[in-house]
Amino acid sequence: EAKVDEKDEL
Amino acid sequence: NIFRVLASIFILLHKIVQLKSCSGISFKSQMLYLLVYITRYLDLPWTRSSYNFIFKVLFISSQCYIIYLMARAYKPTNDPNLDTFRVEFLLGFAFILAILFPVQYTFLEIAWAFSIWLESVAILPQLFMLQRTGEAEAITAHYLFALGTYRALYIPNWIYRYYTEGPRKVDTIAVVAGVLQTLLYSDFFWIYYTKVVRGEKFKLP
Repeated sequence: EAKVDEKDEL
Repeated sequence: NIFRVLASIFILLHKIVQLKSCSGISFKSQMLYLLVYITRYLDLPWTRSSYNFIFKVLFISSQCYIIYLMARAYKPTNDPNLDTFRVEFLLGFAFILAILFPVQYTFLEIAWAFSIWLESVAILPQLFMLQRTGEAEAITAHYLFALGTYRALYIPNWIYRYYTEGPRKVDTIAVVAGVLQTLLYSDFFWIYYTKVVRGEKFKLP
């Protein structure tokens, strides 16, 4: 799972 | 998806400014959304994509403007007596889940999980208010529809990404919370579909 600063969802 | 939430924000701003009134809109829900955006976008200064950066700024600033309109400019049209949902429960729910199952035990990840869980239930004060009055102006119904479909449309997006990019790209917390949020909206969606789409007034049976 992506970390916060790697997420592309808003 | 992005355009849905922007649509919802513009519909709400249009409603408040045009009608010079924020009646029918739950101040508590709006405050919860502000808290959602703030706790989710703590990484704002380090956001890598300029696209995401712009939307994060847009969401936070437009939400602050909505709060300003409701708390200051059009305060007399805001009836706190109808807005009586106990938000402590929602904050507690989001906080407990965020503490129990974060992706990692860092402040940023816990705040992010908190914001996701809080968003999934932030509409409840608004739906509760709607239930007390039993009806809504068409524009309020459109606003709620746009807000609700924003997260609901993520569901087909996640399914698509699961097959194209693989299971590692899927955030369990976001998916569970997104499904929960859509379920909470489902009643509203149904009435919206059977009444408002056919040109009738939004009225609870």
